[in-house]
Amino acid sequence: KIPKSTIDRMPLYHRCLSIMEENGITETSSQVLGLRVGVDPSVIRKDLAWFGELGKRGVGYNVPYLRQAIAEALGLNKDWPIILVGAGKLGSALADHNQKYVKHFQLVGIFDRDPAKHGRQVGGLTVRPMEDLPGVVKEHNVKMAMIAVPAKEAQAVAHVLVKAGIKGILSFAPISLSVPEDVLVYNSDYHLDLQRMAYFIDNRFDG
Amino acid sequence: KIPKSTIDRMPLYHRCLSIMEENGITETSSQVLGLRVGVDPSVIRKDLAWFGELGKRGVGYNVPYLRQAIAEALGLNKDWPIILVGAGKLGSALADHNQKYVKHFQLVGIFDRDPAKHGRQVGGLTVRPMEDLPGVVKEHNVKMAMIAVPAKEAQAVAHVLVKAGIKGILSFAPISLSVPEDVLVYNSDYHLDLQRMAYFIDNRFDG
Ligand SMILES: NC(=O)c1ccc[n+]([C@@H]2O[C@H](COP(=O)([O-])OP(=O)(O)OC[C@H]3O[C@@H](n4cnc5c(N)ncnc54)[C@H](O)[C@@H]3O)[C@@H](O)[C@H]2O)c1
Ligand SMILES: NC(=O)c1ccc[n+]([C@@H]2O[C@H](COP(=O)([O-])OP(=O)(O)OC[C@H]3O[C@@H](n4cnc5c(N)ncnc54)[C@H](O)[C@@H]3O)[C@@H](O)[C@H]2O)c1
Repeated sequence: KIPKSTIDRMPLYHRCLSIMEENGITETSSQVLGLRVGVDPSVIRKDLAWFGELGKRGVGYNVPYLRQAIAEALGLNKDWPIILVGAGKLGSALADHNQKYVKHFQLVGIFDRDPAKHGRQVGGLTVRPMEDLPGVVKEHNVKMAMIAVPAKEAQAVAHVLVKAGIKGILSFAPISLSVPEDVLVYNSDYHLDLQRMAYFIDNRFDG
Repeated sequence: KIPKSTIDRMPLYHRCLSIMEENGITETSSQVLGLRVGVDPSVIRKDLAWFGELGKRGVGYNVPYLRQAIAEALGLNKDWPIILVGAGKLGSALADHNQKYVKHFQLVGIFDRDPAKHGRQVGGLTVRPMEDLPGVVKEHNVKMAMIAVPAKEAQAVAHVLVKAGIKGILSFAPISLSVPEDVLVYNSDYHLDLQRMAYFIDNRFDG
């Protein structure tokens, strides 16, 4: 049973290794990787050990090989259709960014309750009314959604998503969402990163 | 020497405990906390052990006491002035959100190179030209900045920030930034959360 904290760090390693691979770096070590991703090398080695003998003791890791092994272990090459609720400032930024930079999670629908936004082109898609949401989820068998609406609206939106069949919600709204046990919720909160950064600025870590 | 992975999780515990405290919950356990934050209870107990005897074996933790202990250990009650570069869709959303919801990191300046944005009111502040940035950083002794500009502009902006004296950068641009050793960079990337969520949807975790 792979620990959740290990799984949570794997996409971070994969991103770093992808960047290294793009830059032609072919060999690395837990030390170098640790410095780049901000994780203790011993933690990296323990994490990777769950997925097999991925490196050579005393030699290190082959970058493309390790990246591919992690991608396979995490299913990172699978394509997922996703939807977005909220086509305001944040939603529009997310849609544009997603279209340009995110490869395996493709937006197939953007929804907003504001009629003024319906028909607007955002991130290569046309903003649609909330009434269209269940149909789109069904048509594309969508399992994941992002919420970018105000705090007081987020719970109601989560309810609509769950009813439509969504199994994973990434919410940017600053509120704790209530969902059934079989639905996952991730709260994206840059505030936590500011707090982490502040600690390390004041307690410069040598790790 | 507290491990970095422990420090990284502490703000997550603090946020959860704050929400519990707001909802009048006075007692909790590593099991309940673990379920809420998505961290193995044993990991939570190991993390908290770095900061003292914060709970009673077999009894659990007092919520307000634990929240306060974590806040003190992490210096979460300290006020930090911060600045933002990029007043586009994402930057505007960040500024509004920060003004409404973020207590100890206050925006004291928003900067953009687009003259059309100068003078615009965003998140309670007036958008200013990049030329004003060094002066504002100096005046408020700013140590932290957020970057919300396009990928190809982010490195140049990071250079300006470092030159002005910034020691911690939270970047939303999809690019790896090069900075001196004494400057911290956090890359905010919701893509990683989508990857984590996808794994757990496919491998429903019972932890
Ligand atoms: N977590 C973070 O990192 C972060 C960063 C920035 C903003 N935020 C949060 O993201 C949310 C959106 O911010 P924004 O600046 O884009 O706000 P915004 O007001 O510009 O956009 C919100 C959009 O949601 C739509 N909406 C409202 N209620 C709805 C409903 N019930 N169903 C469908 N659509 C609905 C509105 O019509 C609007 O288009 C806010 O909660 C904000 O606090 C979070
Ligand atoms: N990591 C994430 O979660 C996430 C989510 C959404 C968007 N993004 C990224 O955030 C960035 C901003 O997205 P957006 O939708 O707000 O874009 P945008 O085009 O709406 O805004 C960018 C702003 O940056 C300003 N700018 C450009 N170059 C500058 C420079 N050299 N100095 C100062 N200001 C400059 C522009 O004038 C503009 O106002 C993009 O890189 C995008 O890919 C990241």
